[in-house]
Amino acid sequence: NPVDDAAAERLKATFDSEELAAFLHDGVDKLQRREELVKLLQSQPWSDKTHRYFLTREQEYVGGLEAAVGIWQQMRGERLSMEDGITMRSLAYFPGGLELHIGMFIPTILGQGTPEQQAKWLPLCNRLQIIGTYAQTELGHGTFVRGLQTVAVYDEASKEFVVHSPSLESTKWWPGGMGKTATHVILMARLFVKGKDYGPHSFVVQIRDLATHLPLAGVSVGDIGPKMGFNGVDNGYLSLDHVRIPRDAMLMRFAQVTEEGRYIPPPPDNQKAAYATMVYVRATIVRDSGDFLSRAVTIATRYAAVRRQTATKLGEPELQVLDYDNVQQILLPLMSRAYALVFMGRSMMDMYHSFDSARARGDFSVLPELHALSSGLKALSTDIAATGIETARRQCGGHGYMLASGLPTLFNSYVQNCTWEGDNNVMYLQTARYLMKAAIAVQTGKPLTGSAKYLSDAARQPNAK
Amino acid sequence: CQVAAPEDWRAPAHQLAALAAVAAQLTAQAAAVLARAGGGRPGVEGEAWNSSSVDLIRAARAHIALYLHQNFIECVEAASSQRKLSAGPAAVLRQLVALHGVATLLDAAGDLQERGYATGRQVALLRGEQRTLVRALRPNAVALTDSFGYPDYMLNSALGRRDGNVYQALLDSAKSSPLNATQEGPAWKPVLEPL
Repeated sequence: NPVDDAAAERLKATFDSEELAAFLHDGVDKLQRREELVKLLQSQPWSDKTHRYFLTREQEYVGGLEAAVGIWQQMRGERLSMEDGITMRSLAYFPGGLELHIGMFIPTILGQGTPEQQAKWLPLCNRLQIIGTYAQTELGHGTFVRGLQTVAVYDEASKEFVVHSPSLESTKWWPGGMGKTATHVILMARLFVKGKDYGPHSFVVQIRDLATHLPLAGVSVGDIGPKMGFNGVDNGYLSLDHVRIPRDAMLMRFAQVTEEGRYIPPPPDNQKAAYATMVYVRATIVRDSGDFLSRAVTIATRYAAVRRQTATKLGEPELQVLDYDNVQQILLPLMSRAYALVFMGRSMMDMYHSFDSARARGDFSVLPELHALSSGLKALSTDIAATGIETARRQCGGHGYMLASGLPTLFNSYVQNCTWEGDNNVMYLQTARYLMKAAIAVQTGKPLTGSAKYLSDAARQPNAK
Repeated sequence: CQVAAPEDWRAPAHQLAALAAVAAQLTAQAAAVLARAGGGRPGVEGEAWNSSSVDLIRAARAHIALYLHQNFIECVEAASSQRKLSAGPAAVLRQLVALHGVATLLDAAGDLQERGYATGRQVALLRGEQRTLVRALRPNAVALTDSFGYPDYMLNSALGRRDGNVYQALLDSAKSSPLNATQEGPAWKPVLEPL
């Protein structure tokens, strides 16, 4: 190019981008710390990204695990904070077999285990002597958790549970390190005590020998094959043939089964308390949607600024692609959506913390509203981000099809968000249920508060039906 | 609606009123469909619910789209009024907010007109306003990507690098290709030479 377009673009700006960056990252010190962590990562062989786009699936799997263990060891060796660890994970972005160990296995034991169970499992988790994951979804049962078929039958004689996969479709499928990495799973299974079905409960089940890493007797486990993205994390299947586990393998902070086989149901507010975890996960999904769309928009906009195509008159420089009407009419609205999602993510995390504080006081009054919003926001934000990443990729022409652009990997690893933690259509329907209840309330003259309050206002319009 | 000129569509009040009207219309429509499917009684379970899901999803999306935009407005106004941002970044964020509202409303253009909330002319004004806002934001496009604060290491993108040196980055990346390990490539001798 005749001029340094990237530098020229920055001279055009009417505001201080560093000030806005500091605001969005909660201070200059956070940005500086991130730079330091980038330098640390660049000095480590396991976080070198030079060859990232040329890896086979097997190399990706091994490399992802090396990166996860590398970050873990850095944190322990250098006594880095959890925040530093999360930032390094985000910077390196090499998902590996510890994703679910850190993201779900440990939090579930913390949230659902008794103090004794936490004392038993957490030290092993923290030293990586065991690696855990989740085993909820079955080949034939996804979002509808109540439809799970895997059973855990209590045997009073031996004081054990017998966990079993009764059908082909009850084979667990979990794309989170279950096939080859995990030694333990949090198994969701229907609890049977004295012939009575108490529905799905959580159990810690060892699936591999800690010395040999071979599957234990009665356990069939392996990798079910490549995924669209996120291939550093293996894609596991698991079936159990009458495997016996001790009574204390059932996570019993809430519901319990006594030695003599008496079922003690969870306290009434337990289910409401469990929503806190769900709301937290959804809040992080909303937050990440802004992050991923922002990355895609950054790539596409910067490239459109330095890419020049076609001169309008002979002898004149070719135009910056960003100056084509169709390109800017796509990229800048996309930019606005990315910023909207970034702010929504921040608000959603605030909402979660506020709910968590209220929950500690036994106040669950905001739960219906929060449930409706978190469901719908999970769906809409992931829809916008997934569609937006692909839109950004298309603005990069043929180069956007290259992995080196960063966009195909971004899309392939992101788009799963539209179907995990509740398929988006199901999530919208949860919001719709709240709306229909609100509509019925309006019809009966009840006042509305919260996000659906506008329905009351609409009903007061002269031509309202 | 009360919009008479393109710039009227920038006003948060007009944007929120229009998005709320769409959400209310779609909710009322979904409730009517659900009631019909349920033989006059709107229920939130069962067959009637399943046979109304298209309308229910449309209503939910509109409700959340309204909430998302409302949140964006409130966050930017709060940051500005609490002086967490100086005038420059605040002004650019307000333009982004306006553009987000306009873009969201354009997605709902059919719904805006279907029940007569907006006329075809008012939707045309909306489209014109999007063009104006995009042009206004154009000089800040790259600076707005800088504010996201992504280091090159994190993006790992030849096209998205901060210094704009994209073609050199693509060629540097090619050095890692196993196909370039030899000049003749891995298939020439075993596959093509016998021909």
